[in-house]
Amino acid sequence: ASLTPKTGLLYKFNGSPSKSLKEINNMIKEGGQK
Amino acid sequence: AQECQNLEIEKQRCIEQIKQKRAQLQELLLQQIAFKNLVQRNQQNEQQHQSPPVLNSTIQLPFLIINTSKRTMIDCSISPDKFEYVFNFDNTFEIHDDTEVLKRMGMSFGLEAGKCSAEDLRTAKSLVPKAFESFVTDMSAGISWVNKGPVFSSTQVDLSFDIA
Amino acid sequence: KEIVDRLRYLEAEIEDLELKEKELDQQKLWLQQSIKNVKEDSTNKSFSYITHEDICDCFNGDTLLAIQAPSGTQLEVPVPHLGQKKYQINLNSHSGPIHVLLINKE
Repeated sequence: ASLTPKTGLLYKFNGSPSKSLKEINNMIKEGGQK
Repeated sequence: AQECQNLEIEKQRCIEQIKQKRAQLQELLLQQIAFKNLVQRNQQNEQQHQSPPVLNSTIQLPFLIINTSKRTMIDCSISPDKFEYVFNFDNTFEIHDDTEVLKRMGMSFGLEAGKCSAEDLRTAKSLVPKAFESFVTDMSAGISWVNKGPVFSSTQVDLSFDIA
Repeated sequence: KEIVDRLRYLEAEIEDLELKEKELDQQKLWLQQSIKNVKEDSTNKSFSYITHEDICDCFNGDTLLAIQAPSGTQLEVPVPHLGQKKYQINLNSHSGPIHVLLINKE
């Protein structure tokens, strides 16, 4: 199913900045801490 | 007075935009330095060993790296044409792009942290066009571009430097 | 009169900031083109790799997956559900196969 910003984060190869990966990492880290 | 207030808000917005764009510019410069440094290192290594590295012992750029604890169980599903992958992890992971990996390898000489030796600074400056040299010096001293941007005009920049 | 003066001053400041922003946009475009030139140069391409040792030294002890995918490939990470130790990555390419390499120092 397609993700929305509320259900997940997206990164595009050669299209998204490094910042997007940092956001994904923070989301996963927070999920792990919770 | 209302218009004054609106302009104050607009001014703050412009200042924030400029800070963001300067930070992006700094990041692009680090990317260029790291990439060129990597190419130089690999060229020197191949010259020293008089041969390219062993087959399958290298990863070509660009790439992403996913790292997770060695205790993590990873379940992977792949479509027959390899156009789709699904990974399931039972533990947290991190994703890094090749620029981040090059920084961790020290390919940007620690400039992003403002920690760069004099010799490395000389090398780093040789990897960027002359117009950007003073900014590399600023970075090495821990001076971020966010509050102090480039002052040269774009017409001073020479693209032919790249091919050389 | 003070407010009118302040208004004029702010307008001039904003004009100056907008010019600086345009200059930065130009410099960013230039630098992006510069990076593209450097990365697409055939000599540079043949030396743009890292070794397994390089990567293992950066992520000591971790399990590592290297992903090489065509431009435009989408990487999606769903928000983890509360209370579940489940994390997922979906990779979706529309233009070519994705290559995944397991790198493990052992």
